[in-house]
Amino acid sequence: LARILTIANQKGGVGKTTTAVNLGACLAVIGERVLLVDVDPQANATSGVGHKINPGQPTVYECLFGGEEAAACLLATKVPRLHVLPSHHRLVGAEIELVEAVDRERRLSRLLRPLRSSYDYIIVDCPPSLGLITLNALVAAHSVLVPIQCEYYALEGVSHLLETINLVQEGMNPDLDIFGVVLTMYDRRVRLTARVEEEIRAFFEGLVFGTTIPRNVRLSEAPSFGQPIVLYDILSKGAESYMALAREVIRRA
Amino acid sequence: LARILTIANQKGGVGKTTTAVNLGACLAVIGERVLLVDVDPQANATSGVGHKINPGQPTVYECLFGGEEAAACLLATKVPRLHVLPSHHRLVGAEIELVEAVDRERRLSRLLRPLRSSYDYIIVDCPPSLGLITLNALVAAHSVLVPIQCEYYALEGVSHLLETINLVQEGMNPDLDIFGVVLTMYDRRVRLTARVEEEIRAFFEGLVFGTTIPRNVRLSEAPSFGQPIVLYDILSKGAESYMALAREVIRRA
Ligand SMILES: Nc1ncnc2c1ncn2[C@@H]1O[C@H](COP(=O)(O)OP(=O)(O)OP(=O)(O)O)[C@@H](O)[C@H]1O
Ligand SMILES: Nc1ncnc2c1ncn2[C@@H]1O[C@H](COP(=O)(O)OP(=O)(O)OP(=O)(O)O)[C@@H](O)[C@H]1O
Ligand SMILES: [Mg+2]
Ligand SMILES: [Mg+2]
Repeated sequence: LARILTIANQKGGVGKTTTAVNLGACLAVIGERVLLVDVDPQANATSGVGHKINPGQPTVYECLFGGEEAAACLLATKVPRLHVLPSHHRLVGAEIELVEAVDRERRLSRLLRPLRSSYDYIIVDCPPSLGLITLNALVAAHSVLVPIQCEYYALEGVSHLLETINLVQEGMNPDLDIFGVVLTMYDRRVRLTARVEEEIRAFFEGLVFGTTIPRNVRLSEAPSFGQPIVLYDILSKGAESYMALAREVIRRA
Repeated sequence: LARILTIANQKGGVGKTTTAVNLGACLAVIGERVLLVDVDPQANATSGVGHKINPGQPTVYECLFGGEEAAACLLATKVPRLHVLPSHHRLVGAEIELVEAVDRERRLSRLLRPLRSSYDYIIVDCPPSLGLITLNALVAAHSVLVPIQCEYYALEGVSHLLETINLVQEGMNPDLDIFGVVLTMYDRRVRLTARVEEEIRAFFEGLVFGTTIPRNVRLSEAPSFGQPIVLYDILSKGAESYMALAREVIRRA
């Protein structure tokens, strides 16, 4: 049965999508069966694996609100064993639509349950907020993976993310664990990086992955070709580091 | 009367807060009276100008939902003529609380109106979403300033932001104009940057500011000292570029 791994951090631009897409693709290349679930209305993970949604094509929005089966919306990608449940901008209304919905926190969890037997990992990419969409992803997950940029503003929000995770653990999903913290866009030459990294490692102790993801321009170029880094440039530092992260994830799982 | 300038882009991490704080500080140093309004629950702009909120201290949340007068919550900063209406994490509940509120899109607009006579510019920093908080900021504003990072994912969301701005112009705020687009974390050496910049300039034509903001590590260090760049390192490229942007804003206003 698949392990459901939610990639969350309400701070914007810290590498959630880049981590979801490339960790997913590397796990698939290694041999695991992976489903990438995009619950961000920006739908960056969807285009990051090369898909553009046509009008009328069902997405995660139709699954959460229109009664579609998830299995009917899954798409294959250019990477063998990597599928995606795509998102679309219309999901932006979900925060409001969920407010008055029955079982408003469990919709995603119920949607993903029947898919667990077909995959080894289900990776959920979240929007940059702690609203009802991200809450759904935390309730649905076994584990949370937190990408953190070694910058001051990124550090400030971590305690609120942990508060939200605690609330979910105490209530709707007692089995939720923090799988790990991954340092992204890591630039050893920047003094601030080392200072913030120290604070993160002191705060999270053993939860911080040994693998750090360096700032690597190939990672930001790859999405414009709709390709994960392993297809775009397997020899890049970006590909190497996400492949190392995938191996570390398998070891910890 | 103050011009209300909202800094918005739902893509995360593109430099909204860095632009709000530093454009505000530069305008103040030049001689303008500036109010920075932080409506992001992350409250990065609040800490970016050196403030930490104590329990019981009123913030923008108490103004929007608790009947506090904005004037009672304003704080001075280390920069003369720069004040801030601070935010707090408790604002994270606002998206849900606003759904059923009367006049849910106009709360911020009504809050800021009495302050217009005391300032030349009111700059509003938004969260990375197109929810009711950002909608309030668009309804309250005369103009929108859009920071864009020259990266692929950042480009994808621009059309949705423009759709939202159009909706606001057709309905709740017909006078809203797009003041300009500023390219942030601009790195001339990166090939992707030039490609994305071309698309942005073709799309926005004359709306793109001549001033671009280069990637400059001093800009990311300054917030950890609670200082805008003009106080932290006035000789840095970051300070120079935001000062140039401030002069361009004054010319356009
Ligand atoms: N290690 C890296 N090196 C260089 N660029 C990177 C790296 N990781 C991410 N990027 C780029 O930085 C930007 C932000 O990353 P990404 O979009 O993955 O973050 P996010 O947390 O998903 O953002 P959002 O909060 O908007 O969902 C993107 O343009 C991406 O291509
Ligand atoms: N020109 C720049 N050069 C270097 N670093 C920058 C620059 N502009 C912003 N940063 C850093 O990049 C990160 C993202 O910027 P910032 O937080 O201002 O973006 P934002 O759009 O406000 O993010 P959010 O979507 O989370 O509100 C911050 O850590 C900031 O210090
Ligand atoms: Mg993302
Ligand atoms: Mg911000």
